[in-house]
Amino acid sequence: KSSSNKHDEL
Amino acid sequence: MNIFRLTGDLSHLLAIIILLVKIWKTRSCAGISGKSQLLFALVYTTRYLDLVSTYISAYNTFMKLIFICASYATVYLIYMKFKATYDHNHDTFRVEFLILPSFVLSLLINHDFAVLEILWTFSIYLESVAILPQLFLVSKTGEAESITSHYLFALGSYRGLYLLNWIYRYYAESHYDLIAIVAGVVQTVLYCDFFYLYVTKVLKGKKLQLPA
Repeated sequence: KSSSNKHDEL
Repeated sequence: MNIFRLTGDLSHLLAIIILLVKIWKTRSCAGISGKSQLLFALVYTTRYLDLVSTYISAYNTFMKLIFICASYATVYLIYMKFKATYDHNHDTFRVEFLILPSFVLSLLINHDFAVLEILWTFSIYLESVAILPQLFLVSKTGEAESITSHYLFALGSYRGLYLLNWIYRYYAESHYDLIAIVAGVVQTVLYCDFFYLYVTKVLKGKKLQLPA
């Protein structure tokens, strides 16, 4: 899955 | 979390610490682009606004806070405390040429047309080019102190390691984010010329000096 509102990286 | 991301994050952290310690110990920010540091402060501020809306992990929150605080501390040292040593005559890159296109692009190409998402996208685009004023300053003066070179190497390695992290995540978790990947490739490519000079000169004990 591309794109999600949750960006879990810095 | 995988080894590439962890070493990428640690390399990023190391870069920020090297710069802060260098300025503090030498009581001077000569050779450092204040403009690049202002851009990084803007990058972290716009990207980490999700600190107030989304919780990911203690690690994530901790690192974000460190990056924001350290970038503001660096800007404070350059523009306030050690202002007299700031090389503003050579730090003449026009940052509006980076900020405005990054912002327009983030309005055009994003995952979701929402305020936080656009600011996140803007920060990704801006980060990819935020080092240009610093590289411009080095090219203008024709040289960089070894410690500045170590800073640039650690900062450049961080996004390079993230590229490996994204390859890993694509295969291991079927996760990918094209915006981050394309910007990350651009960011890493901008450092390539510097990486070459770093390996061929700085690691052999020579000063980073550009050919006249």
